[in-house]
Amino acid sequence: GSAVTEHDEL
Amino acid sequence: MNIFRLAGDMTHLASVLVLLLKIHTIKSCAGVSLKTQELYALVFATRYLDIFFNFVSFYNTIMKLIFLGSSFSIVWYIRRHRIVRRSYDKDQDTFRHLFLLLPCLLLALVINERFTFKEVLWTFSLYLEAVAILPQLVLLQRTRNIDNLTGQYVFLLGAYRALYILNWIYRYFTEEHYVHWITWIAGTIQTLLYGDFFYYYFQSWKNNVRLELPA
Repeated sequence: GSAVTEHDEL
Repeated sequence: MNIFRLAGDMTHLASVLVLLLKIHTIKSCAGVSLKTQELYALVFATRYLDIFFNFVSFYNTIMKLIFLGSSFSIVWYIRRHRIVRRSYDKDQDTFRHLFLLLPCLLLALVINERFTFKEVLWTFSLYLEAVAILPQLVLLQRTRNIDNLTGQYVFLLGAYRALYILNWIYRYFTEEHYVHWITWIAGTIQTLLYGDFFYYYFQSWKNNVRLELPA
């Protein structure tokens, strides 16, 4: 899937 | 999570702890820019708004709480603490917030991955974090005597950013669909801002003399 708006960093 | 990301987060954590420790034990915020600290508090407030509706991991949530708590504590210490606030040099710390805030807000409204409230705020926090160190760097340049802890604080912050770049490079090659242009460009600009400081930091370390930035 697209990770465009996934924010898994700080 | 890769080793660069973890090392970056730990360096970031260390930088904040060094600053809090300095302020709490020495009861002095000499050489610390309140402007930068207020901008960081805003960076974390806007970026970690998702803490309520976007669960990533236990680790992320704890770290977000620590960064929110520590940044607002530092601002509170400098503005409100009976003793600490006396050591704040208001006349030297003259950088204007709006100068950085407005361009970041406009840029976030125009250049973002998705035009939603959450996404614009997240992007705004990235742009603002990139330049939030500027008042601190200007203050360091004005202050002739940079104490060790303040120097270490800025060094650790710069190291954290450099490690995040290594983390992005690692993730780019090991993960599919891992492309975040806005994060990368803002993060790279942020790291470059430390270039000058790093140079003088290593010089002073190598020659074992007190850190001093040229005017």
